[in-house]
Amino acid sequence: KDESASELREELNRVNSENKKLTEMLATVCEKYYALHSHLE
Amino acid sequence: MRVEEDSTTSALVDELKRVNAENKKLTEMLTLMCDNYNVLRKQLMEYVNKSNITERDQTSPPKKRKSPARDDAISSAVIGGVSESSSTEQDDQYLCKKQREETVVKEKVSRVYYKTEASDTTLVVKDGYQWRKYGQKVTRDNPSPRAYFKCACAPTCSVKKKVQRSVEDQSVLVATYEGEHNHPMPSQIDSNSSLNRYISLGGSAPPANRTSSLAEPTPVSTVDLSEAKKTTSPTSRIDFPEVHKLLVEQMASSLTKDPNFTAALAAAVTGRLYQQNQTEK
Repeated sequence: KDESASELREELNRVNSENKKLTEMLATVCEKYYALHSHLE
Repeated sequence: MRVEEDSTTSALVDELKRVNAENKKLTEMLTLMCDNYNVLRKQLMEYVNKSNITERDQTSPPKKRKSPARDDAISSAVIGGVSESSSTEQDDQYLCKKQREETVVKEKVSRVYYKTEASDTTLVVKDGYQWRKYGQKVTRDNPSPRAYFKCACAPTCSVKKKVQRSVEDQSVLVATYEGEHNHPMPSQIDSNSSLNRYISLGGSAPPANRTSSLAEPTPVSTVDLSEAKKTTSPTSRIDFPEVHKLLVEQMASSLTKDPNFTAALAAAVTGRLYQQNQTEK
C-alpha cells in the first residue's frame, strides 16, 4: 500500500509538471496570438 | 491506520484524476490556440501580400502600359526580383522617347514638288543636302517607283525623304521629308557665296579675294558655275524657270564685264588647249 501510494504521488508530480509546461506553452501561444490579432487590427 | 491510509490513497487518486483531466483540457486548449494562431498568421501574410500588390498598382497605373510585350517584360522582371520602380521608370522613359519621336515625325513632315525635265528619269532631287539612297519600291497607286533616302549625316541626323514622280504630271517629282536637319546644309556655304557673288556681280565689282581666286588657273570658277546651275537653294525648291534664267543672264553678263574673270577664263581655256595638244602629241 505504501508503494502504491508513493507511485501515485510520483504520477501526480509528473502530471503536475506536465500541466505546468502545458500552461506555460498555452500562455506563450495566447500572447503571440493576441499580439498578431492586435497587429492585424 | 487503515482508514487513514485508504483515505490518503483515494485522495491521491482523486487528485491524479483531476490533474489528468486538467492536463487533457490544457492539451486541447493548446491545440486550439495553435490552430487559431496559424490561421491568423496565414491571414496576416495574405493581407501583407495584397497590400504590396495594391501599392504596386498605385505606383504604376495600367493606362501607361500599352504593348503586351512590355507587359511581359515587366512582369517577368518583377518575378525575377527586379524592383518595380526601375521597370516603371524604364517604361516611362521608353514611352516618353517614343512619344517624342512620334511628335517630331508628325510635326516635321513636309512635301515639296520639284519640276524636272521630262527626259530625266532619275529620282534625284537637288535640295542642297546630301542624301544616301537606301531603298526603292513600286507602289500600287503610282507606276513610277518610290525612292527612299536618308541624310548622309545619319545616324546623327535622322531626316528621311521619299521621292516619287507625280501621278498627274510625270515631270514633277514629289519629295516627302520627315524630320528636320540638325546640321547646316553642306552646300549652303557654296550656294551662299555664289548667291552673294550674283548680287555683287549685279552691282559693283567682286571683292579682291574672290578675284584672286578666279584669276588662278584652277577649275574653281568652272566648278562654281556648274554648282550654281545644279544646286538649288531651299528657297527655290519650287522651280521658277524665268527667275532662274534671269539670274543666269545677269551672272553671265556680269562675268563677261569682269576683266579678271575674262583673264581667268582665257588662262583656263589656254591651259586646257595646251593639255589637249600635249595628249594628242
